[in-house]
Amino acid sequence: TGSVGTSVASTEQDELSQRLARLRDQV
Amino acid sequence: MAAAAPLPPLPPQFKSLQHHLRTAQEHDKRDPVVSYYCRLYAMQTGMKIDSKSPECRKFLSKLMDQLETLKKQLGDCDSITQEIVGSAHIENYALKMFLYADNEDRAGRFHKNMIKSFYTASLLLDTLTVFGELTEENLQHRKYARWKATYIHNCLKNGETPQ
Repeated sequence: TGSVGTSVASTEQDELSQRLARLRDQV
Repeated sequence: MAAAAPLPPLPPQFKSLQHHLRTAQEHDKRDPVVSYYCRLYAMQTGMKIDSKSPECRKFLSKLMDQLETLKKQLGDCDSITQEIVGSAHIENYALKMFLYADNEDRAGRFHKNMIKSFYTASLLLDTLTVFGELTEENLQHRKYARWKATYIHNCLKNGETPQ
């Protein structure tokens, strides 16, 4: 379950990074 | 201009961002462009500090909601759609605050409002880093403004006259 938790956290972190890039028109 | 849903309590990891977020709130109506970029600074810095723990992710997600809402509301504003214009706006605003406080200082008028202006100028110069590295001049202004705010605050608190 540890690796699943880490994977979920990583996905959410990526989502935040993507939203930030979209916000700044960097995608 | 009202931001989106309120933020959850500030996680302790983000304590260093509390003043930038308060400045954002204070400028929601007065200058939404300042408000937007203060939140953007908090968002970017917060992600560097901690974007993994659940409470920090939750906080950053809500902050991002606010930023997206603000961007929609300010969609036709050049300072939001073109970051180079936004950068000039923040720099001008910060220097205006700095000059007001500096003039009061040189005239020997020491009061809470000028302390806050020095401190806010330093916070806005932090915010300017979302656009890239600060110029040497802005680095010096930020250092001086932060030092002056602390020094004059301590003098007034201790009943001393600043030099």
